[in-house]
Amino acid sequence: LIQVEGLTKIYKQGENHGVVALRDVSFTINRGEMVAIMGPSGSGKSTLMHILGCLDKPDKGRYVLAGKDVTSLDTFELASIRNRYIGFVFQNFNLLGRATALENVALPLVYARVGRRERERRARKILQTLGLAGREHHLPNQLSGGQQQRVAIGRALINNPELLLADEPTGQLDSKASADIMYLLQTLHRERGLTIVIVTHEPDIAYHCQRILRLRDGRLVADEKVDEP
Amino acid sequence: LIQVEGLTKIYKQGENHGVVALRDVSFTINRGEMVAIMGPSGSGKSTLMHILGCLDKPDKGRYVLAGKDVTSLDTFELASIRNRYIGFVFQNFNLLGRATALENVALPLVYARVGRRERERRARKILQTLGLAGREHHLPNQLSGGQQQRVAIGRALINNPELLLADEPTGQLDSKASADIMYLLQTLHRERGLTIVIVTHEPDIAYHCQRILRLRDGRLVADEKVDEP
Ligand SMILES: Nc1ncnc2c1ncn2[C@@H]1O[C@H](COP(=O)(O)OP(=O)(O)OP(=O)(O)O)[C@@H](O)[C@H]1O
Ligand SMILES: Nc1ncnc2c1ncn2[C@@H]1O[C@H](COP(=O)(O)OP(=O)(O)OP(=O)(O)O)[C@@H](O)[C@H]1O
Ligand SMILES: [Mg+2]
Ligand SMILES: [Mg+2]
Repeated sequence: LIQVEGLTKIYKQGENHGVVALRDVSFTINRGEMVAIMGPSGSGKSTLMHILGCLDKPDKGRYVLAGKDVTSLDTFELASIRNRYIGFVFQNFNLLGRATALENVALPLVYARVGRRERERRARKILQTLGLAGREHHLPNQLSGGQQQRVAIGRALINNPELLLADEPTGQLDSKASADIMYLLQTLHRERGLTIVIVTHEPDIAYHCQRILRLRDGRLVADEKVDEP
Repeated sequence: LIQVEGLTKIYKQGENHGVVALRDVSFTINRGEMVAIMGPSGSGKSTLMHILGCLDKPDKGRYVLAGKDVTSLDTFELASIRNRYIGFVFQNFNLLGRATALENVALPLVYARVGRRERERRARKILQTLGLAGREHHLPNQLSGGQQQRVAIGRALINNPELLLADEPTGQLDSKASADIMYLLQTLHRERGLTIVIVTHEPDIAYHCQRILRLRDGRLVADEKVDEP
C-alpha cells in the first residue's frame, strides 16, 4: 500500500540554516499491516506522517501510495485521495474551534457529499462509541484534552478510510480510555483490514502492533517485527 | 500553601443543561509537597488546575493560597499572584504563535520587569537545559509537539515560582525526555523546595510524587500517600 524511497525533508530556517527533519527514509508497508513509529522528540515522526498523509511533500525521494506516485499529483488530486482513503489523527488534533464535536466528527462526510441526516446519524454513533455521548454540542474549548483527542479520532475514522495515520492518538488519555481506543483500532484492523500507522511514545501501544519503525535524527534506524505474545 | 474547601464548578451548556466539572472538592497541600492528580478523561483535573492557578474561579467553595482567600481578589491581584508565585504548564501549551521559543520562554520575565539582556540570558539557559539549543528562533509551528511542550515547561519555570502546576507535562515526550523533565522537577523540588502539582495519566510519573489525589466525575475519591521506594 505504501512505498517510500529516499524521503528527505529539509526545513529552511533563514538563509544559511536548515533543519534536516527526514534523511533518506525508505520502507514499505503492506495493506492490512499495523505499524508503530517510535523515536525521540524531534526525530521526524510527525514530519513523516504528514508526508504519508499527503499533507506535505518531501524535498527528495518518492512516495507511492496504492500504486500512484503521490509526489506527482496536484493539490486537488491529493485532497481527493486524503478524503477517500486516509484518516489522520493529528498530534494537536486540529479541530475547528467554532464547530461542535458533532460537526467536527462529521466533516469528512461533508467533503464526501453524504446527506445531512446520514452524517448526523453516523457522527452520533461514533461519538457514542468513543464515550462522548452528551458532548455532541460542545465546542472544542468546552471539552477536556482527552475528549478533544477522541473527537479527532472519530473524525479520522468516520469515512471508513483504508489507511489510518494516528500521531500519538492516546497521548491525552487515561489507561482505560487508551485501552478502549486500542481495542477499537484492533477490531477495525482485524474485521476490516484497516492499515494502521501509529506514532507513539508508549511501548504498550507499540507492542499492540505487528512492527515498529524507529526514527532518530530524521533517519530510519530500525525496523523490528513484534513477537506474537 | 494550598487549602481548598468545597470547590464546585458548573459549566452551563444552554439554559437547562449544565456540566458539573467539580463537585465539593476539599484538600490541603503543604509547602514543599509534590503531589500527583490522576483520574479518567473528563473527570475535572484541568478544571481544578485552572482554579489552583488563579485562572478561573469556582462557583462554590473557597481557595486559600498562602493565607489569602483567592476567591475575593480582583483580576489585577490575581494576575500579580500568578506572575510572582505560580508557574503553569497547560495541557495544550498555550504558546504565542507569533513569538519564537526564546520569546515565549522569556514572557513571564517581561511581566516581572526583568531587563532585556537578563531575560535573554535566562531564557537561553533554560532552553539549553531542556535540550532546545538551536531552536531559540523557531516559532511554535516550526517545533515538534514535544519541543513545544518543553518550551511551555521552560516558560513555567523561568521566574522561579514557588508553585508549579503542570497539566500532563510529559504527555508528548519520549521516555528519555520524560525522565529528564522529572529529574529536573525533582531537583528543583529537593533543592529549592518547589511545591509541585502534576496532572498525569502515567503511573511512573505519579510514583515520583509523594501523594496522589484521584478525581472521578468531578469528585475527589482518593488521597493516597506514595510509599517510599
Ligand atoms: N516548519 C518547520 N521549520 C523548521 N523546523 C521544523 C519545522 N517543523 C518541524 N521542524 C523541526 O523538524 C524536526 C522534526 O519535527 P517533527 O515534528 O517531525 O518531530 P517529532 O518526531 O514528531 O517530535 P515529537 O515526538 O516531539 O512530536 C524537529 O527538530 C523540529 O524542530
Ligand atoms: N467550557 C466548558 N463548557 C462546558 N463543559 C466543559 C467546559 N470545559 C470543560 N467542560 C467539561 O468539564 C469536564 C471536565 O473537564 P476537564 O478539562 O477538567 O477534564 P480533565 O480531567 O482535565 O480531562 P482530560 O484528562 O481529558 O484532560 C469534561 O466533561 C468537559 O466536557
Ligand atoms: Mg510529533
Ligand atoms: Mg485535562
